[in-house]
Amino acid sequence: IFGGYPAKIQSFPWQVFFQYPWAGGALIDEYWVLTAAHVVEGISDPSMYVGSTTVKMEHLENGQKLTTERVIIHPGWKAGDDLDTRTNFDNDIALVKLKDPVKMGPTVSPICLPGTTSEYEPSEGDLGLISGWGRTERRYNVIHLRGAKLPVTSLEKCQQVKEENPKARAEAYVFTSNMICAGEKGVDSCQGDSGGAFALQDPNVKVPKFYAAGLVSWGKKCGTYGIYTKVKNYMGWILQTMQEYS
Amino acid sequence: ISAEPTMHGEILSPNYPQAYPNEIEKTWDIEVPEGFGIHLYFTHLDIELSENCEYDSVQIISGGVEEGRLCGQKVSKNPDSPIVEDFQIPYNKVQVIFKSDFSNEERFTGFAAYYAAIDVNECTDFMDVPCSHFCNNFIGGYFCSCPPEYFLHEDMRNCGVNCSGDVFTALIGEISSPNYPNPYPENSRCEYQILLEEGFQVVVTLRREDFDVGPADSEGSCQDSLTFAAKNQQFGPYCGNGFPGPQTIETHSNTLDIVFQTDLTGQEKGWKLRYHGDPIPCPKEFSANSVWEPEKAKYVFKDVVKISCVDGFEVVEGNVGSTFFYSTCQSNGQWSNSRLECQPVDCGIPEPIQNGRADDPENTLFGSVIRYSCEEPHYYMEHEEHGGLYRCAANGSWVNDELGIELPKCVPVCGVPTEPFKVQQR
Repeated sequence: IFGGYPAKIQSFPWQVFFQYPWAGGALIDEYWVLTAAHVVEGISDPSMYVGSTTVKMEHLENGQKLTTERVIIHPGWKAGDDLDTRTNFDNDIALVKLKDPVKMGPTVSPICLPGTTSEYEPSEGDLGLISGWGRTERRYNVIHLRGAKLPVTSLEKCQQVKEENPKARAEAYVFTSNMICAGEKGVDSCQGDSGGAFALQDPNVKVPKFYAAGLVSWGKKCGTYGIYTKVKNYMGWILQTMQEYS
Repeated sequence: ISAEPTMHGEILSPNYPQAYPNEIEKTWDIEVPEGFGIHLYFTHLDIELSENCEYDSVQIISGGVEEGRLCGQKVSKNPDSPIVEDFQIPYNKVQVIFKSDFSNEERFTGFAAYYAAIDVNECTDFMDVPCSHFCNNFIGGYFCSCPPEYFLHEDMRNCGVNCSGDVFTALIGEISSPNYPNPYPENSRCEYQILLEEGFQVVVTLRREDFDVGPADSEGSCQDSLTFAAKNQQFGPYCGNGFPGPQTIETHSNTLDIVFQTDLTGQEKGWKLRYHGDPIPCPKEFSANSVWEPEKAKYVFKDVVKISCVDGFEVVEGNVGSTFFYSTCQSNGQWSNSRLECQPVDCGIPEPIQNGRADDPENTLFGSVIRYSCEEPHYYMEHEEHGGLYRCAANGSWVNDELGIELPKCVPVCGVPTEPFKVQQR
C-alpha cells in the first residue's frame, strides 16, 4: 500500500493473507475466497491465513489457516503470460474453495458482494478502502497490515500513467470495462496487495457495510493509479461457480 | 337227621309201615346240591286227623316258612300216580318235622315220602327278577344276557349301555341321553365332556320340556340324575319331569363334565340339551391418546383391535416407535400387548447447527417449542423471517412453519468491520 496507514485486521476482517505468492484475497463466504487470477495461476494449493494483523509466523498461528479444496480461475483469464511482461489483465479474478468453513468472529468476517443493480456501479469519486501487506514506499512488503482510502477515478487516468516497466510497451496494455481505476495523491495499492478487496460502502444501508467493488489487479506505477477487477461484472460467474461447487 | 346233599332220598315215619309211636318228634333236614330245588312228595299218608293238625302232623318248612302241614289219611286222586301230596320247593334245603302226641287210641301208620332234586327256574320261580333284561335258566343255575348294544355289568345280572366317552369340541352342539326321546337305558352311567378351546365358556341351554328323568324319591334324592361339573362348580343333580334348573347355565369354564346316572328302574324319555361356546370378554379399556379400531361395545376372545395413537403420540417398543399396534383379546380375558401405551412423541434433543444453537428445551415432547439462534453479531439467520422457531411435530421431528424439518442456517454477516478503518490525518 502506498500512502496508507497501519491498520488492524478488525478493520479489514475479510482480508486474506496469501503466503506464497505474497498477496491478498477477500473472504466472501465461509467456504470461498475471492482473489485475482494472477495470484493463484499455477498454484493449486495456496497457503492462506485470516484473522491476523501481522503476518509473522508466530502471529499467523493466532489466526486461522485456510485449506484449499480447489482453485477456480475465471475462464476468460488469458493464462500463461509472464507477469513481468503481461499487459492483459482482463478477467483477473479467481475463486478459491476451502475445505473447511472459516469460523467468523471479530477478526474474521466476510465482505459483501456487490448487487447487480446500477447502484453498485462504482462512480468516479466514490471513496473505497484497500488493505494489504504489499509493497510500500519504503519496503517490498510489510509485516503489519496497512490500509488506505482512495477514490474511484476514470479509467483514462490509469491509461495516462507513464509506463515504468521498460519491457512492456505502453500501447500494449489492455483496458476493459471489467476494470476500475482508483487512486489519488500517491494513495495506491502495489505488489503484494494483489487479490485484496477494493471495498466500497453499500449505498443501500445506513449501517456502514462494505462490499467488494474491486480486486487489486495491476497498475503501471505504484503510487499513481491502480487497476481493480470490477467484481460486479463477474457476479453471474461467481454465484454460479459457488453454487456449482457447493 | 341231616345228611350230605343228595339228589334224592326217602323219608319214612318211625316204625313205618307199622303204627308210629306216641309222643315222638323227628326232624329231617334235607339238602340237595346248590342250584337245585326239591320235589318232595308223599306216597302214603296216615296220620291222626285233627283241626289244623294240632295233635299229630308232618310239617314241611323251607327257609323258615311253613310250606305245609299234613295230617289225616290221603289217597291219590290220580290213578296213574301214587303221590298223595307233593311240594315243589324252589330252594335246596327243606326241613320235615314229624310230631305225635300221647293220646292216639287208633293205629296210624304214618307216612312215606320221597324227595328228588329238581331244577329251579331262577328266572321265573322267584318274586325278584334276577336279570335286568334276559334271564336264561339251566339245570342248577341261570345266567343273564343283554339286548344288542347293551353290555352285562360285572354283577352278571344287570345290563347297561356304553354311553360314556364322547368329547364334544365343536363350538356349538346338541347332546341327548341315549335313545332320546325313547326311554333311556337303566343302570347306566353316561359321562360326556364338552371341551372347548380356551377362551370360550360353555353355556348350556336346557328347555324344561326337553327333560324327563325319573322323579326324586321321598327323601328328595334323584334315582336317575343329570349332573354338570365345571371348574369347582357343580350344577345338579337334576331329575324329575321338566328341567328344574335354570334354562341357561353359564359355566365360566371351557370344559364341562356331564354325568347321567340311571338306576335299575324307571326309564323315562331322558333329556336333550344344547350348548355353545361363549367367547370370554376382554374389558374395554379406556386409553387416552389412542383410538381403537374397530370400535365395539363389547370385545371378546380372538377380537383383534388396531390401537392407533392420536397425533403426537406413539407407542415405543424397544427403540422402535410406531403410531399403532395390534392387540388381541386372549383366552384369559386379557389383552395382549397391554403393557404398550401411547405416549407423547419425543423429538429428542434438537440437532445442533453450525454457528448457532438451540435453546435448552424444557422438554422435547410433542408440542414443545424451541428456538434456534445464531452467534451474533458475526452470524445471522438466513431467511430470518421464519423466526427460528421449531415445534416438536407428531412425526417426531422438529418442524418450522416455513422450513419444515430443514434446519436454519447461520450465515456470516458480511462487510461490517469490528473497528472502522480511520485514516490518520497528518
